[in-house]
Amino acid sequence: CVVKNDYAGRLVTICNG
Amino acid sequence: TPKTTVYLGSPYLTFPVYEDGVLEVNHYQTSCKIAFNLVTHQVLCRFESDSIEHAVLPDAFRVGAQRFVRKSGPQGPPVYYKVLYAGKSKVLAQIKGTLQETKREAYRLEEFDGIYTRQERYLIELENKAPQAVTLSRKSVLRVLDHTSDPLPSTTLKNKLTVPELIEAVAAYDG
Repeated sequence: CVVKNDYAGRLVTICNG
Repeated sequence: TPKTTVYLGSPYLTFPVYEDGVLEVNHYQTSCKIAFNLVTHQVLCRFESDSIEHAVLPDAFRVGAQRFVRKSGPQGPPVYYKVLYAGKSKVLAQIKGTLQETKREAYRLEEFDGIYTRQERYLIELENKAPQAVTLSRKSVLRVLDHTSDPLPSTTLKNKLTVPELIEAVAAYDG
């Protein structure tokens, strides 16, 4: 999983698979 | 096809996930970049030299100005408490991260598959005693401090306390 800021500046965790 | 899930928030204490920190093991200190997972209470450490992620179980660690101490033994899952005040007595906070999964229905425009939230509970550790959980209320704090005179600032007549007021009360108790 990767933690980053999304287009709106919100902190999000994105996991693949 | 691999499914991508998106959660609002993060299970980690800080962002960026890895921050400069210090591990404390058997009174020895080692600097590394630390990531603290609030859901599992796992501590990850990355040294400048190899950048490999190491899962570690320190007695304590520091990230920036925050210090955490482990309270559970080597068996069982680790629990780290944030040290809010350390005099003769201590004020600790247990920060617990939780992932609340939301059902993303095809016909609805849910943005996230879940949300990471965090809860804090507070503990007072008197000298040579086990930590005792308190709520942010005058009644609960006085029960643990077991004091004949009220050590809480007299200006606070309300029953609800803030975290700085909790720390102030324990510091006053320590004298």
